[in-house]
Amino acid sequence: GLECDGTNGGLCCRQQFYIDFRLIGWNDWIIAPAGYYGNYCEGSCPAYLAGVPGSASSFHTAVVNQYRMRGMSPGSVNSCCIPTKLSTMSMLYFDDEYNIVKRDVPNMIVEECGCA
Amino acid sequence: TVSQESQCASCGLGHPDDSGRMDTDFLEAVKRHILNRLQMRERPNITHPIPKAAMVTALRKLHAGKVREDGRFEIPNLDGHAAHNEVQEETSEIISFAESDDVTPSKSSLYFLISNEGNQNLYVLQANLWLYFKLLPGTQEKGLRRKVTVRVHYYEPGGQNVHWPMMEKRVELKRSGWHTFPVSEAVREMLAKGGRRQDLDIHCDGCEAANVQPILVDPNDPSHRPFLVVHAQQADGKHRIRKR
Repeated sequence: GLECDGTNGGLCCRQQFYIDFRLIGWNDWIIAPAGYYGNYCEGSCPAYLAGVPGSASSFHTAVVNQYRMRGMSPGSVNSCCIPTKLSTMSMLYFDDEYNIVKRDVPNMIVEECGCA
Repeated sequence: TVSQESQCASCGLGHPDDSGRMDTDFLEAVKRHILNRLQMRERPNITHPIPKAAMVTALRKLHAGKVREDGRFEIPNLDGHAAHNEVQEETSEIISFAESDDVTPSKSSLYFLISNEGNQNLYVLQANLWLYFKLLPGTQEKGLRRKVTVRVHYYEPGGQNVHWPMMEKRVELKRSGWHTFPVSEAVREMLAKGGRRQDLDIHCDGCEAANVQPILVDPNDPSHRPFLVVHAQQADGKHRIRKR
């Protein structure tokens, strides 16, 4: 997965986007963590990148990619820059009834992006 | 390309002219995303904060929480990234602090507010009541173990003051401290009925003779306010993701 640091020529990459809960006034109900990594994916997915990296190891993907590189696209031409690896985020917060809730929320943080 | 942009939501983002507006839009989208994932329609309206002493004690007592000396919270895996990325089941720990009001019939009565609203389809794995027992002056010096029997009853507020036995536990006290009482079944039943209020009555046989006092809702002693810890997970099995 590429990081969006201005050197990847607009290819599909992960853009870091951190929100400090204090800055949006949410620190009165969210005890921890102090902020959220709302990372997202952006950038272009040329045909030769389709299927990378999520399913690059697949034999079928390798064959399909060869077709694409030669300009012969079986199936869909377009691919999309999407999260290929997500992680869980644990949160500690107050609910409406002033209870403290600790919750493990899966697939909350984008760790890697790729073309699919 | 244009054709890619038209079909791919994440393609073509990041035009420099729109960066300010994009940040605002993303901020709103992220806020909505967090609320959705926590199954909330709106952020909770916090008008009066929980006494910090009560909160610190409750978190200190739980395995999940550590409190640093400066009073800030230090929660393992709560730096925004959980330690185990493979964790796919959504689990919750809810700490509810005891309340008392005019409806509670006696000094030994208290109640907790827990609802499935915003936590839909939660299955209660375990619920424990935490009570602090204080040895009154004159007892501690003797260093003797005191045995008391604690009975927890539940009742329906506004009813005819009928108390139903919930659990009974023999407690041995050498010094003042916290003790836990399992109340999983009662909390499960209450949530299954669509209720949100768990009314309890605490009776301690032998406490008076042993010079022991269970601390209930006492505004002068927020550090020892009773609390209920509910461990729950999403009950909806069909959305469970399994790794193969």
